[in-house]
Amino acid sequence: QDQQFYHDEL
Amino acid sequence: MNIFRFLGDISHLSAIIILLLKIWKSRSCAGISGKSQLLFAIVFTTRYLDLFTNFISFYNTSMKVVYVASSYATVWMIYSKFKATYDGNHDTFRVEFLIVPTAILSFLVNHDFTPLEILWTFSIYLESVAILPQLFMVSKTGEAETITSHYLFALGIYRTLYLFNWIWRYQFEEFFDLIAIVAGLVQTVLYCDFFYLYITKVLKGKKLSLPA
Repeated sequence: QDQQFYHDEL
Repeated sequence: MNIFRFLGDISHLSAIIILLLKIWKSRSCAGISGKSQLLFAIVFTTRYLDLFTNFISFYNTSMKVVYVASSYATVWMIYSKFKATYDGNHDTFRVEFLIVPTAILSFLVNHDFTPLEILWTFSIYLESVAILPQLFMVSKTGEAETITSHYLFALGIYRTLYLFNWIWRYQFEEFFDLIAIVAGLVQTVLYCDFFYLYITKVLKGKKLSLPA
């Protein structure tokens, strides 16, 4: 789950 | 983006605008905790450093810029422009009790031990408790103006809506960020008492006042 290292929420 | 996240962002934005307008129109920041606003400015600054490192969407970038700019504008109005109306005597929460533990925790529990990620984590932890000086001030004076109550409600419900957003994202995108979820839960719990007073008093047209 590499998506946790960029944050797309505010 | 799902509906909960969008509504959460809108309520967050509304809270910020309500506060700016309240101070600007009344030319007074009475009843507002400068310390909480200072903490929010720190929260936005440390979280949105990724404005310089990656681009997500026009929506994302513009919201971040608005949040950062308005938090600085609010701090400026409280500590400079309308300083004479700032009720510092009642704004006595010790912010180091919030900043130091959240800073330590962000070094210990994070997704990645890099400067940007630690600052992001710190901002998530700090945001969850940043409203405490404001709630402390309300409990100390025993009351809040109705407009301040609307501000607090919009600000509190934003993270509550994000909790539903995370349930949605876990369900449909298999995405979850445990740090944000736990901090979001803490943040929402801190508002529960206020939510109760808001619904039972302010929505019925009464001013928010606490029993002596």
